[in-house]
Amino acid sequence: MDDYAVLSDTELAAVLRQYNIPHGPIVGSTRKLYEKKIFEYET
Amino acid sequence: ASQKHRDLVAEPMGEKPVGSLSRIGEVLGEKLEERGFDKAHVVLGQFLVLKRDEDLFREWLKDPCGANAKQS
Amino acid sequence: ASQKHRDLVAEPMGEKPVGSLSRIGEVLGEKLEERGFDKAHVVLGQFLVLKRDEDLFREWLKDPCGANAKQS
Repeated sequence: MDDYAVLSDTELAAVLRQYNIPHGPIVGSTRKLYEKKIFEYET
Repeated sequence: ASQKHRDLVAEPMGEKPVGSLSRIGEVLGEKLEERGFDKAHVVLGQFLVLKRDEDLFREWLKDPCGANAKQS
Repeated sequence: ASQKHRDLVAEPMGEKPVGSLSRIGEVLGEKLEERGFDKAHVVLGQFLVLKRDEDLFREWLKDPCGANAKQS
């Protein structure tokens, strides 16, 4: 999951949109959740 | 839980602790407090930032990863 | 701004757009929308997650585009 940490919030949001994962803004308190959602989607 | 919820919504949330939220038991309450979500209004804030998406919020509650913005 | 604020607090926030928040001008409103803060309640959520700390919130508003996790 660490390789998502290098993505900027904007890049992370673009991946969430690409995978059609429902999401809100990426802030300190939500970022880890969205990284996990992408990881789950890709695995 | 429903009585707890009625108590919570009966007056402004103010500085109520996270434990005053219904369905937040002792273990989860402590976990949330460790991550800076020590007050009911901070957890409400997280729900709003998750755009009131209940699935996302439930998922986040399972593993309240990510500190609240103040800590991070 | 004060009239805008009075309009905002006169009724439930519901699905009001971010632009209905007083002092959020067009440019900042667009920036916030790009970041996913398209509704007033989502911005309120961030303020609550910041534990209603006005300095932190002002700081965050100055630059709502977060750095990546590593940088932060």
